[in-house]
Amino acid sequence: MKLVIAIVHDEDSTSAMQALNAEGFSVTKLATTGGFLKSGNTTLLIGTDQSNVQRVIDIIKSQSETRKRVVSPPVPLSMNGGMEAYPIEIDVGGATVFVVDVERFEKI
Amino acid sequence: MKLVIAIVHDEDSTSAMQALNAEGFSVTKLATTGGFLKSGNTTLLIGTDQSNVQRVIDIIKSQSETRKRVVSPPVPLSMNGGMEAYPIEIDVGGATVFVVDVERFEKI
Amino acid sequence: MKLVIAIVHDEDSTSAMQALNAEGFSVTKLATTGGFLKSGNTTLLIGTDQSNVQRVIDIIKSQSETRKRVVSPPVPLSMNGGMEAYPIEIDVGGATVFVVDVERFEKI
Ligand SMILES: Nc1ncnc2c1ncn2[C@@H]1O[C@@H]2COP(=O)(O)O[C@H]3[C@@H](O)[C@H](n4cnc5c(N)ncnc54)O[C@@H]3COP(=O)(O)O[C@H]2[C@H]1O
Ligand SMILES: Nc1ncnc2c1ncn2[C@@H]1O[C@@H]2COP(=O)(O)O[C@H]3[C@@H](O)[C@H](n4cnc5c(N)ncnc54)O[C@@H]3COP(=O)(O)O[C@H]2[C@H]1O
Ligand SMILES: Nc1ncnc2c1ncn2[C@@H]1O[C@@H]2COP(=O)(O)O[C@H]3[C@@H](O)[C@H](n4cnc5c(N)ncnc54)O[C@@H]3COP(=O)(O)O[C@H]2[C@H]1O
Repeated sequence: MKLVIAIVHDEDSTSAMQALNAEGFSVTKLATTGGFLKSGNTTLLIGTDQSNVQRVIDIIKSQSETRKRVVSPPVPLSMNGGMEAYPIEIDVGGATVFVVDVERFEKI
Repeated sequence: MKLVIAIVHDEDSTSAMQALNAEGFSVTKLATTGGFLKSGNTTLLIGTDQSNVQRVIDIIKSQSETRKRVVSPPVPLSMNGGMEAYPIEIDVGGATVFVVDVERFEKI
Repeated sequence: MKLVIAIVHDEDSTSAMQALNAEGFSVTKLATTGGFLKSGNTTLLIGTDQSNVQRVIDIIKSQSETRKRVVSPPVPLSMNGGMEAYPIEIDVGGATVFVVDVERFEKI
């Protein structure tokens, strides 16, 4: 048994969950926040057998398209306090996926 | 050290946490959502020694009773948009538990 | 690849995240609740290479100072219902850190 932990964009989370459920996977959704942009995102937990991990990742990939976006993360001014915003371009699509081994799985 | 990740029903989470605390376990609670029913549930994190894992699972089991419920998850109509609700009966009690190995544990 | 799961105090979470981002680490923040005190705290997820784990832990430690606090967690009265509050002193600073092995990491 493996636990797939996938951080996805809010805009992609609903379709990702629906696509996973449609193939019989169970998903638990966590409302999370990205530390850098300080904006909300979604972390999905999917427990599944080793043999299904690739399919789960492929489904998530199919629902998470990478796109470029110009953002202005707030930055503190070092000398005299206050906050400065400067625009930078980053890749904000896609997903970040961690697969963790599960030693024991119980459905109570 | 192991990390027990237990997805339980909201109605069972308070008694599960109290029962765990009463035996000296520390618990961190996450407010989560089930992907299929799209309703809120609770994910508990309990870090504990290998030797306590069975006790933690037994406590969670004692506070999570399985019960049947008729639900109507919203389903998209394939042809012409819109949403259709149809009732199905599912097991909605119980708990889903993952035990993950912890390579390093630090109490700072 | 390792996944660092750190439960920190709300008051320390912003500086911990900023310090981690300043050194190039990505962080995902979960709003969580401590089971014993029933007050909000923050759980940080930091995926990073084995070689960076010590640095991540040191950064979190530098932003989480332990301090003593008198609290009154609500306790049920056993005989006749109702709730009793009694003050106790506990260590409420610091952080609790779990390091979990990641079998597979995908940046989609
Ligand atoms: N220290 C830093 N310096 C410069 N640029 C930085 C940075 N940290 C993040 N970024 C950039 O900003 C984007 C948003 O990061 P954020 O932390 O808000 O939101 C992140 C975070 O919540 C999560 N995430 C990504 N990698 C992670 C990791 N190794 N550990 C934990 N969470 C991660 O996925 C979200 C999207 O990440 P993604 O890499 O696609 O996109 C990142 C990346 O392009
Ligand atoms: N392997 C796993 N990985 C991650 N999270 C897991 C999991 N197994 C269970 N969970 C979590 O526990 C909740 C209750 O699952 P349970 O299997 O008891 O009860 C489930 C099950 O009876 C049914 N169900 C779930 N996914 C389904 C699917 N893809 N097709 C048909 N029925 C599904 O609907 C109930 C509610 O599911 P929901 O997703 O709202 O909520 C799930 C989900 O949040
Ligand atoms: N092994 C573990 N697994 C999962 N989460 C963990 C954990 N160890 C710590 N945590 C998380 O970190 C928070 C602070 O824990 P700490 O041990 O510093 O500080 C704790 C500790 O001094 C005390 N405490 C916790 N559980 C206790 C218990 N069962 N009996 C007596 N004191 C307890 O109350 C403080 C606040 O606890 P609270 O539960 O509200 O909040 C906890 C919990 O959310």
